[in-house]
Amino acid sequence: MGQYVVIGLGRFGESVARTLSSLGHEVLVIDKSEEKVQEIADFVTTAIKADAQNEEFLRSVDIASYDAVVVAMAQSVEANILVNMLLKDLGVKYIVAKAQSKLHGEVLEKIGVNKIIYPEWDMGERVARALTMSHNILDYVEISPEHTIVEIAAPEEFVGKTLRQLDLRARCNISILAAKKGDNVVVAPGGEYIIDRGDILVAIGSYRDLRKLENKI
Amino acid sequence: MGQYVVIGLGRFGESVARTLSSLGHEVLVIDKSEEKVQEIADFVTTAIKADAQNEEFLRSVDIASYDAVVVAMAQSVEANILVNMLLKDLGVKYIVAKAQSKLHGEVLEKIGVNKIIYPEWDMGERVARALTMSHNILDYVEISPEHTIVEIAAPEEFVGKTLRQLDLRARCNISILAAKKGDNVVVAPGGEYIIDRGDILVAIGSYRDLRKLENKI
Ligand SMILES: Nc1ncnc2c1ncn2[C@@H]1O[C@H](COP(=O)(O)OP(=O)(O)OP(=O)(O)O)[C@@H](O)[C@H]1O
Ligand SMILES: Nc1ncnc2c1ncn2[C@@H]1O[C@H](COP(=O)(O)OP(=O)(O)OP(=O)(O)O)[C@@H](O)[C@H]1O
Repeated sequence: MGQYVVIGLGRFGESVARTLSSLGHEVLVIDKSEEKVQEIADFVTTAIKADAQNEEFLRSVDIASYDAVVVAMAQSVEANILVNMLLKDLGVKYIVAKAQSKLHGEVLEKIGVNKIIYPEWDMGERVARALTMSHNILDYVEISPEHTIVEIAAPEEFVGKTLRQLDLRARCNISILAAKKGDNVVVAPGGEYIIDRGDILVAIGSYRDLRKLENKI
Repeated sequence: MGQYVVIGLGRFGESVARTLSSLGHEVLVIDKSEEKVQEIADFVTTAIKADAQNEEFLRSVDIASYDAVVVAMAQSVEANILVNMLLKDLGVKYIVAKAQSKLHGEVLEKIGVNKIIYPEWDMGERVARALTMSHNILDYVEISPEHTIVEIAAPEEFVGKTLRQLDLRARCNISILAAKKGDNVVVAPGGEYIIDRGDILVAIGSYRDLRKLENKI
């Protein structure tokens, strides 16, 4: 299993740390707030109260030996940039950092941060797209300008029909990649698959066609 | 096309507004900061400087006639909750709101907000999962505890082989749902599909199997 460091326990950092832990990985979290460190201590491998700008401290935990470090403190752009520069200098193998703005992110790219995250920007795009599709859309991945994968709750009109009867590919250029009943998933369901009430369909098509589909119904 | 209102032009709100606009929908944005309103004015249908807690104002723009309202101001939990309550009372059809914390979100659910967004929490989960998979993972959707869809850059070892040769389904229970060369996407590629350098594969499998796959290579 992997070994990761998360610096900063804001909402983003805490979520990264808890998710990594729940997936079975080893997680060291660092935060300058005693309270935050105490709160998460039972849920991660190690939680240490420290200032991430302290080079001595980072060396003492052998930070370069980890698979990756996630820099999740972003309110102070200065502190974020300096910590990232320090990690780079210490030879950390892979750095993921949250950025406050596009300009901040550009600086991080220049200093060699491997992956830059803009949580609010990215979620804004996802939410906007999901909102315009349907209130049935549960998740959304854009594969290309012409292809989007969506998870959509099966509309009432589809219930009881087979995929062959619906003939989505011919009628509106949409393919059903998978169908989910509860936690049970059928990958690449055949034409004989019957849609039940409550099914979740994983569909691929263009944004325009997916929107047309749900305007028809 | 749809008609939407976005209240609050933080990073999340601005991203929602710009994305909705770029998708061709009508967008009214409301923010109490003159500067923010000016900055976005050319990119949306209408941008108005106003305080969203002002009921008179909301009635004057006929806010209940819109398809949905996105409440993207979340720094003041109090203001966020009160604006949401006001929108509900004014008969807004569908409300999406950003929440600061789980407790805040719980209140919003109780007052009838339709969809609650936790951008930092959700992105934290996505980033953690993508991080542990591979630095090749471009995007990630969890369909069920046993099925995840990932977009992954084709590893060197796959280049020049056909899907039949790789036999991923038999060897590690992974199906390739689509393959992308640049913007060109092949949905449900057949066994004869040859993987090129630079291809992006859209694969489905369990978290464990997808991780095993990329540990083998
Ligand atoms: N130099 C530092 N060393 C260690 N921890 C730090 C340092 N600076 C800030 N932190 C911690 O980082 C955490 C996140 O801080 P910050 O205010 O930057 O979050 P944020 O970007 O607003 O978070 P989010 O939006 O994810 O909730 C806080 O818990 C804070 O104590
Ligand atoms: N009562 C209000 N009426 C209108 N606009 C408001 C009101 N209160 C806050 N805003 C605006 O909402 C925007 C977002 O504010 P807020 O500080 O809540 O964002 P945030 O949640 O930190 O944003 P981000 O999406 O960047 O994380 C600001 O531009 C602010 O001017």
